[in-house]
Amino acid sequence: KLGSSLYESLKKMFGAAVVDEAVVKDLIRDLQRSLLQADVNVRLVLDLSKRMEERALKEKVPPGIPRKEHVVKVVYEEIVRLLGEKPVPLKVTPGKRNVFMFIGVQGSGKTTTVAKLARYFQKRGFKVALICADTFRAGALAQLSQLAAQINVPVYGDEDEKNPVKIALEGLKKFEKYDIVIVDTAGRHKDEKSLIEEMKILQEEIKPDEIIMVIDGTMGQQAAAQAKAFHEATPIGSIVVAKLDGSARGGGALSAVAATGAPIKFIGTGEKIDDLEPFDPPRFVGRLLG
Amino acid sequence: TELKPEEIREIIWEFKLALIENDVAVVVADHICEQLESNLAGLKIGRFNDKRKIIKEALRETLLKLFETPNKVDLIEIVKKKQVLKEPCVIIFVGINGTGKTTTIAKIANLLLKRGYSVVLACSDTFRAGSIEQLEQHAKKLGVHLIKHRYGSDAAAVAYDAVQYAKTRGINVVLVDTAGRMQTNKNLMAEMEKIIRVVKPDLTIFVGDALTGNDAVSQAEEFNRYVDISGSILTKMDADAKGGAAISIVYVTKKPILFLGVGQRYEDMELFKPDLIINQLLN
Ligand SMILES: Nc1nc2c(ncn2[C@@H]2O[C@H](COP(=O)(O)OP(=O)(O)OP(=O)(O)O)[C@@H](O)[C@H]2O)c(=O)[nH]1
Ligand SMILES: Nc1nc2c(ncn2[C@@H]2O[C@H](COP(=O)(O)OP(=O)(O)OP(=O)(O)O)[C@@H](O)[C@H]2O)c(=O)[nH]1
Ligand SMILES: [Mg+2]
Ligand SMILES: [Mg+2]
Repeated sequence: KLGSSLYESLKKMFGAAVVDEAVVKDLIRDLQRSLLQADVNVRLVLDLSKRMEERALKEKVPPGIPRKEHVVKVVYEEIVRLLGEKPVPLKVTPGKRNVFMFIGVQGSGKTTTVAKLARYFQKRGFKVALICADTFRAGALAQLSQLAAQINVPVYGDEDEKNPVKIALEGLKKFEKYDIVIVDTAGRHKDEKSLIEEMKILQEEIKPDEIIMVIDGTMGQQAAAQAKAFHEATPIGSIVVAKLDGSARGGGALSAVAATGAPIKFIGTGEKIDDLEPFDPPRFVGRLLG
Repeated sequence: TELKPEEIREIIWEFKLALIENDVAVVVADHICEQLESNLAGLKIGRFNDKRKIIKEALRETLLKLFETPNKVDLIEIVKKKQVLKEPCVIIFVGINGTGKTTTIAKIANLLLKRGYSVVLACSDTFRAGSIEQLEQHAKKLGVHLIKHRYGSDAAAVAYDAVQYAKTRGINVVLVDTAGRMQTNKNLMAEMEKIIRVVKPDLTIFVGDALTGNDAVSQAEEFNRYVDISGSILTKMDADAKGGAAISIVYVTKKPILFLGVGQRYEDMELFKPDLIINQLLN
């Protein structure tokens, strides 16, 4: 989705009879604009475009390849390198209970994604249970319970308990025999110090196998900073980018990956419980370059 | 001497990047900087004037002008007018998923109750899991009545019922919550259009997330196109949001921003003041 305007500028370049420095500079400028419109972090865009320009102009073109094709290859490689060369699957260790803890900014799509991931694993034969450790949001337990009811997955929560650690530990006791337990938490942002601290404590107490951050695909320049702050508090194992069924191009998520090193493992493509797809970097960038 | 285009172009480019870093959409930043460049063309300045300072002040002027929308929307004034007419003031909230519509409704209800107005809530989100329970908990906490139907029922019917309820009981304000929807989903946008057509609200408020990037343009454009919004509320400004989304939304809709959401509690809402965002942007 970083795509169509980049595709247009590549087409323009192929229209040029000879690829010279001016044409490459022109292409890089178009590229910058396209990446910025896709919400990629400004600093990252400037770094990326500097590197791409150097490589495109100075690299020895391998014999037999037209220079134009080489430039396209460079653009493709630099962006794929950012996302991670191969898709990284969410690891489930068989024969033990895997605990995944979901975190993220308010309204990013955590609760919905927790239910979607439960469905994903259920379809693959795993016994899944959910814990609602969001003790703040009105109707949080009802929301997760209603979603879980759609797929017959058990949920543990306690509307009278204000301590998320207590709820999580109680839920983990109850769901000892499950293959996968997914813990939903309250939304928070990096400047809510007490909530960030609460998240840290929760992670220390339940020791999840993986911490998954849900990032809103419509998020702009703040995505990298938010992800970085979350990562410094609780090391993020992977990212899910939600709401990519809209018109947002997801560059914020790309910036979050660059800032944390956490790979994107899934994307959310709608509000229904089946609207979850495994993330595939080369295919994503291929779509990006049209 | 006259300001030459080449000397100001470099400085304007730096300011443009600053706007974009502060979440002003690229196309909006482009337009603002084009306007800035034409406003500065041929401007006579003294040989020792600080060019950057002059350009910065010109940018400030451009941004301030941007926020001077053709209509002002004063929520309390509109509620007062309807009260005099002995009619309920109907306000409907729309926007994409997760921007803070439901929470904002609770904040507005709180604001109105504090001023002595009576309020009824309508849960026209008949789709999302837990939407009714969420609004119900807020209604209980605020001590107001909630009109709700079952999940899957007609969203417009709930709003219609709420307006009838308010009419028969002389309730001042009806606040209608709607389901989040992507502006690219034609069916859901058409459903929203139907709700507005049936209910004929006094105010249609677009609720946007201050952390949104370039998509703010498409969201504001589409929602405004489908239901002619009265104004916007920008939420999550407390999340270190730079406020550029406010500029994008106002630029595209030419409608005012009424309030800023600055937290999750009922009191976390402030009247929108353009200077705050502009100062933050330019300093
Ligand atoms: N269109 C679309 N909507 C989504 C997607 N993921 C989540 N949503 C919607 O986004 C809204 C917010 O989702 P939630 O799951 O409540 O988000 P959350 O992060 O748990 O929110 P908090 O708990 O309040 O922080 C809901 O309306 C969801 O249905 C997606 O991939 N596409
Ligand atoms: N920090 C902060 N959080 C907010 C603000 N406004 C809303 N939220 C949070 O954002 C999340 C989503 O809010 P909702 O009111 O459920 O959003 P919504 O637009 O009704 O969501 P859908 O109905 O699913 O589309 C909740 O966790 C709210 O507490 C704000 O101004 N600041
Ligand atoms: Mg949630
Ligand atoms: Mg809602």
